[in-house]
Amino acid sequence: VVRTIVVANQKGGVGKTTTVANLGAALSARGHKVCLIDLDPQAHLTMHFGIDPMSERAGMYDVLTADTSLAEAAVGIESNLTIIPSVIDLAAAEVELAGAVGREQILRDRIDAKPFAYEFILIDCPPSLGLLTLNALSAAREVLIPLQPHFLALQGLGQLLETVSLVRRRINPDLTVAGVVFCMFETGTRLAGEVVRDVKEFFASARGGETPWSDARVFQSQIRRNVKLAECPGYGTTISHYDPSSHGATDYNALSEEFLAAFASD
Amino acid sequence: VVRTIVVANQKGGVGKTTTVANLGAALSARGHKVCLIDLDPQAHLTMHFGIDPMSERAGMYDVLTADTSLAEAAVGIESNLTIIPSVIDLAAAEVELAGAVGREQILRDRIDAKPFAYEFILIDCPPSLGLLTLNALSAAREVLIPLQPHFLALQGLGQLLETVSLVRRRINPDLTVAGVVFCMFETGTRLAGEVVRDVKEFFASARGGETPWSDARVFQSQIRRNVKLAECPGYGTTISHYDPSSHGATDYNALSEEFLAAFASD
Ligand SMILES: Nc1ncnc2c1ncn2[C@@H]1O[C@H](COP(=O)(O)OP(=O)(O)OP(=O)(O)O)[C@@H](O)[C@H]1O
Ligand SMILES: Nc1ncnc2c1ncn2[C@@H]1O[C@H](COP(=O)(O)OP(=O)(O)OP(=O)(O)O)[C@@H](O)[C@H]1O
Ligand SMILES: [Mg+2]
Ligand SMILES: [Mg+2]
Repeated sequence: VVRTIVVANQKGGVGKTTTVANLGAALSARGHKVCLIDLDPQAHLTMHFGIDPMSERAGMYDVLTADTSLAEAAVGIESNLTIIPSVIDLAAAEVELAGAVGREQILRDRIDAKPFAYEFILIDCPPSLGLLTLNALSAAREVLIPLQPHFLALQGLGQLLETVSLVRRRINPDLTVAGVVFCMFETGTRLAGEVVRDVKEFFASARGGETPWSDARVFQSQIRRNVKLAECPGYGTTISHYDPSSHGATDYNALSEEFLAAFASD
Repeated sequence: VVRTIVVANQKGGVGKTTTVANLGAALSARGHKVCLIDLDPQAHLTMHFGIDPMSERAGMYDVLTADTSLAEAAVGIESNLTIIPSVIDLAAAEVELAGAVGREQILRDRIDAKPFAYEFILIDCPPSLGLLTLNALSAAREVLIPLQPHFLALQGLGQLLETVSLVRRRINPDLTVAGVVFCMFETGTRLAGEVVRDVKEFFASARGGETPWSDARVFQSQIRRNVKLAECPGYGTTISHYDPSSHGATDYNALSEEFLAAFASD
């Protein structure tokens, strides 16, 4: 069974792209076949792997608006890691698809159209809850929420969960929240401690209820702020290749381990 | 003459809201009458001042889609500082206005409709180049670009400048780029040094040309990473009230001084 995971948070700059790139790479390094999908018109995930989003290649725009299959748009990165890149036209897709029948389910159709020989699909989303993110939520089984432990970043959590609820009720009954992972974590700051406590309390009080997040976990593995994570996209690679001994590599490795253990027990 | 400045960058989480709140407050503390406009449906600027975006009050949604004037939606913060808040419906405005005649110029109409007794208007934008940001660019004279000195944040600069060019050519001939301010600056990292050098070279080579950014400056004042800046929104206030002796307060003060000096010489 393919595990399709959407990495979403409408707050900007909280670590979505960095998490898809590095968690994806860590899962594939452990032998799992992983496909990454770049649904952000700004194409940062595509750039993270050194791929030029302005090139003529087929990308997610063609998959969503034309007859290009996911397999045709796929670009191999390593033996177990593939990416479906974003090209700059993807921004036009939001407007072009606004009137399409079942416009939120185009991506799901494309994924279901061809048997997909991957174990994990990770989808990177833009910083909004627009049509592209809705397509990801409709195609996925689980939502992973990267969260910067800051006041402003915490404010949007309610709205994101609300949107997940709506998608689950109206379009995708399988959708659940896998959990929250704290990114850019600055250990020792009072602010981070307060936000983590608030988030843990929120999910603890929802446990066992009927919401899409009643089984969600706050991942123990926190991704510490580490400049190497901001450097590696400039070299078109992931942290485990760029600096395997850095905190960034250790933290994303630990997250991949916890992620696999969490799934195994499901 | 009112100076209308749009603070824009489609990259998420680079310091747009923090800059509008704290630069605005620093300018008003120096005796200038300042109005802040929250054009982000996520309403982070509104929250930064402790205002509830879910409350029934009139906000930017009503100004853009109904007959509410800016003055009616305005909320006084201090003697020289006013905000026009965002309410959660603002996200609907993008869709509702998509078919309106001159849809990018609604905000400009509203600002021009009533003589505005402010010296500075600072507009906070969402992390996208959609209709709300286009409204801000059409209404403003200057664009201030907050930039995190990271590889991924640098990639979108070209597209942002391209969009400024289009707006200037087709809608707003007065639009120019005031400059770039580096936010969340981590002194001493090689990455920050490289990005700053690249950006300075880019604007230096454009100087004296015919582009909207040929007079743009890279502000000397850099806003250093400082957790107090992330704490103060949780208290509904700005850095100069929350912790006037912090780096954050010093840096935004220095930026306001440089900003005023730059304008004085225009
Ligand atoms: N743990 C970390 N430590 C230091 N820098 C980080 C970390 N995680 C991400 N970054 C950097 O911070 C910036 C924001 O991260 P990223 O782009 O992954 O967030 P995002 O949520 O995808 O942003 P957007 O909303 O614009 O899509 C990037 O420049 C990235 O390189
Ligand atoms: N210099 C700084 N030092 C530390 N934290 C900062 C600094 N500037 C901003 N922050 C924090 O970093 C986060 C991102 O900043 P902010 O929300 O202002 O960016 P933005 O560009 O407005 O984001 P968005 O794209 O989501 O609108 C916020 O939590 C903010 O409190
Ligand atoms: Mg991203
Ligand atoms: Mg903001």
